[in-house]
Amino acid sequence: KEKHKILHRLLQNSSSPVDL
Amino acid sequence: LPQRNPPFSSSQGENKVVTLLLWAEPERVCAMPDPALPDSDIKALTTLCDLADRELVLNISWAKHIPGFSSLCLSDQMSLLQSAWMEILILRVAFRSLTYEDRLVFAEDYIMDAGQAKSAGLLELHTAILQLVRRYRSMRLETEEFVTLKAIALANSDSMHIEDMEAVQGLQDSLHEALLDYEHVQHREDPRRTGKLIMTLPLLRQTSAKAVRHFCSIKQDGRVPMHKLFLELLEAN
Repeated sequence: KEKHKILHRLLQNSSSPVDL
Repeated sequence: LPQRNPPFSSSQGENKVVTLLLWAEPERVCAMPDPALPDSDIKALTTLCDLADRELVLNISWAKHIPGFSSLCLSDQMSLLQSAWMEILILRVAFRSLTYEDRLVFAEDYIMDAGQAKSAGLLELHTAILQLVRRYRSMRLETEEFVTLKAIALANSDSMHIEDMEAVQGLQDSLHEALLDYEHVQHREDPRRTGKLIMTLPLLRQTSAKAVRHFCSIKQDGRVPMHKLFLELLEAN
């Protein structure tokens, strides 16, 4: 996760998802 | 992502997953090549890498809106995106290019013909993406099919690092079912259309691998500035 920290951060921070 | 609210219900005959995917589709991004720089291969590649980096941010946010994606564990969400990010970028370019003959629409303000691609050292990639464009054009790929196929490409990215394969399989199944349902309602005349769409995915995978290899070698060359997210995902491959 440390190696892919931007992806990790963006996934955690992006707006709340729509789910079924 | 669009500022409007998500659709709470679909009209009759519309598939709910497809409706949500249409809603979640990111806005188009402009390439904005630096007017102060003289035209060169470095300028073209810098523009493309910058554009890709900004699109990646949107695509990560888009992924979170795929019904079922955010129910996966964070590590599996990362693994799928690390495997499929270039396929998603390329599928978006291919879809934008459907109405253009032999040119690739990287952005509305950045459309590349074979001559320009050759100057940027991208002729092989340009040719490969155009093959995909021709395939979709001959099928008259629709927006609903494009958004669903893109989500399927992500769910089906064959990462080696999936922790909960059952959950990922569930996501694949629900997206596959959405496509089958859409085709059943909209294209009853062609019962093989879903299969034809799915059968374009190997060419997308192959083209994506070509693109990743090419941009990895550009990275090693070190002459083109690349943003951190783009670099991070190149390294993940």
